Amino acid sequence: KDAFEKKDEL
Amino acid sequence: MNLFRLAGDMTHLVSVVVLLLKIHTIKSCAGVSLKTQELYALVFAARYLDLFVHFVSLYNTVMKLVFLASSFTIVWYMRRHKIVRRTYDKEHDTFRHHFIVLPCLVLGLLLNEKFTFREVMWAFSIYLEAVAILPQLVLLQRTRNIDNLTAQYVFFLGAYRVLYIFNWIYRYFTEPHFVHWISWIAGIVQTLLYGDFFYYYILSWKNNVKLELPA
Repeated sequence: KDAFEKKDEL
Repeated sequence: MNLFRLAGDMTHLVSVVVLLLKIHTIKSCAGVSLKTQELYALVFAARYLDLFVHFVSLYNTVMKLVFLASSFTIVWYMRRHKIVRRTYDKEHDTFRHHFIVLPCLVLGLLLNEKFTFREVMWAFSIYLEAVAILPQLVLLQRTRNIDNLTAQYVFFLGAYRVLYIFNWIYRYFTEPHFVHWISWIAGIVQTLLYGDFFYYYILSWKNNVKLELPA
């Protein structure tokens, strides 16, 4: 998973 | 999702609802900075570019759509609505907001987690969000009669940032490898900007007097 896929906040 | 994060998202949502309520029902945007609202619309547009590409959860998608739609709706009301736009205090909303967009973009190009389009736009949106409240705070200082709804809007927006910091502290200790320097530092800066406002807001609430910010 790249960094972006880990971003889950608004 | 932890309780701090949920509470943070909910106070963010409440702040938007409070603002829309004021604009839609009272038909007034007095004391509200169009500059700040335009910056928020840009923040969400830049950050949620991947809305239909990168799926996290139904909750995430719905919230993103709500924040995008509400921010553009508020800008539309303030610019185009024939009654609301007349209540806009243009003379006092003079912060040069265009001049903070470019530095944030440069910062996003220089400091990001990965040099890709999405990551640069994400970092840019984080930096821009950190300072987007400035025109609103400046306008509040210049407003003689700050109405309760405007004060509550800013209060809830600030509360959302405080709760996000608690959320990061919680996640740091409960999730392995949860480190996001960019959002943490920008988030702390953003929260500190509310310090002064919070102080006077709580003071006015304690003494039961109308909020007024010293210039």
